[in-house]
Amino acid sequence: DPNMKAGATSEGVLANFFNSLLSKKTGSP
Amino acid sequence: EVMWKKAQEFFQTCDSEGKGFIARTDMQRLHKELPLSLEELEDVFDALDADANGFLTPEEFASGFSHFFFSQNGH
Repeated sequence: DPNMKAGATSEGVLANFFNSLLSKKTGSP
Repeated sequence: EVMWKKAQEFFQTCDSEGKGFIARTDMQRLHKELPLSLEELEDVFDALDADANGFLTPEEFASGFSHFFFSQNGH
């Protein structure tokens, strides 16, 4: 199912994105 | 509460001009600041843009963030 695959990918990419934002914030106060 | 504040903080990081929404070009600008490729940022934008109108509202952003937040924290 391509939709399921897209969903899983976007979840991973969102996690990646928000984690990057989190580490950016904590990295430079 | 904490989640909502974080979402707003991140929204402002993306909306560097303070327009009140995030456009695709704003997302691409983050390429310089975050270790993500342009393609990944496009995917992030598409994933967050629930109504696919090309703009991310604070609500759409917060909704995407809360989804991430709760999947990371379990509850």
